[in-house]
Amino acid sequence: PTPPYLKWAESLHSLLDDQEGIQLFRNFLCQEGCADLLDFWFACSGFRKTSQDKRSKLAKAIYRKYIVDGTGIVSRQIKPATKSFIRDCVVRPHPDPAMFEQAQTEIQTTMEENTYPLFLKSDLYLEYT
Amino acid sequence: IDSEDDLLLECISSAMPKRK
Repeated sequence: PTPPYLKWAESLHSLLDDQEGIQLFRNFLCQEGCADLLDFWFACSGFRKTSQDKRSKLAKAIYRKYIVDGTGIVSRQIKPATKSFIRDCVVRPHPDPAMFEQAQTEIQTTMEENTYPLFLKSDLYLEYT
Repeated sequence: IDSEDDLLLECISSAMPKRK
């Protein structure tokens, strides 16, 4: 069978499907000062599955932590139109479970184009393999 | 704010794959 670390190089999705892969990728992102990208990506996935009674509070928590401060790594990678869409959704009593989907896609693209290829070339990954 | 952080952590870990 293919060892997990070779699967991680197939796609970002394969990497994020493996607990050890996530951990190593997160260590790499911490070194680069951008672990929030990964945390936000998982927060968006978790948000979709969150029960309705917690969704409104959680939407505000995600918004405050990653989006409202425009200097953060996540906020800087999300398009202004997407941010204003989220801002409108957050104030609703029953936020849409898909309200962070566009932002998640934008952050995923950032990781696929930048941090993921860098990770595969990093000493951290090479030493692991 | 603490409980907001807890909620966020719970949300993030709920989205992660479980150990195989």
